Amino acid sequence: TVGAVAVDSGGNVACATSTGGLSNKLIGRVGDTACIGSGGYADNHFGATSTTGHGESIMKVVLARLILYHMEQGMPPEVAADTALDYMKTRVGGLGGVIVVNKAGEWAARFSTKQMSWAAVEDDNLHYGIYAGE
Amino acid sequence: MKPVIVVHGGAGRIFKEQEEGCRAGVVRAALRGYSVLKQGGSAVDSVEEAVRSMEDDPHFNAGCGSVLNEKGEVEMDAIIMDGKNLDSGAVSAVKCIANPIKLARLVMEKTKHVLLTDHGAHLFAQATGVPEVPREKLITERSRERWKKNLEPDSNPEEFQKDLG
Repeated sequence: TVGAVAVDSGGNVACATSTGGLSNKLIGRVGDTACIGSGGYADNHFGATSTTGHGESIMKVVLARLILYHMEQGMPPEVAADTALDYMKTRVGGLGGVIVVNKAGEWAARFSTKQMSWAAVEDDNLHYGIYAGE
Repeated sequence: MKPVIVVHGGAGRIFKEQEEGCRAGVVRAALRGYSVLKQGGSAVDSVEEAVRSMEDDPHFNAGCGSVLNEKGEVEMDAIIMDGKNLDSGAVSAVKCIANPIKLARLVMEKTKHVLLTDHGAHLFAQATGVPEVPREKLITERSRERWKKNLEPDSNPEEFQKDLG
């Protein structure tokens, strides 16, 4: 799965997510990616997020919208992402990763899996990583 | 407002030999999306550009490089959303499209619907002039090998993927 979130100079946010799904999946299986609020969500009032990971778990907790809900409650992107990922892990045993940007341009790339490749550019500065802590 | 873009290339297992390709792929995608923003482009244009870049990169499970279903075929899903007005478009189970994210954006912009699937998405792609690509063009040797390995009697792909996201 791949995804992107952005905020433009007008303060508008957007998200995009695309995937080939799960290896050897049943024909017709649709995961979280195409489901609004699960594979991604964007609302100028709060921010935008794109998700990746165990699709069935992501759908059960509606992960992308859950993160924005936490941001609506005042959490910064990193805390909102970790809180939602932790809920998914404890509630349904699912692992995954998310990228988040809020309407102020604060961002996070967080994951409960061992790895997630990610990159970000803000103010002409490039950041990237694969392992936790990078 | 200073523009920002963040991209991910998936939370599945990345083998050592794939690491550099994945790092380079996400960096390339982020820079392409950022370039759109720097030129005054919208957030929607930016995320589409970034995702297209990764769909075209065989290191990632999307577009070219997608994993295969039980029949050894590609079935892809994509979604795009504009935070300005909550407009959204998505496609699922599309097969012979190089960039499903482009098709998702067309669903958002050209229809009253949020999600088109399978045959309907295929007909919509034809109607909007999105070219079909041969299905073989989206399948990499790595995806085929993984599919074959998962078909072996003692394999357990679900268990293998359980802790990987």
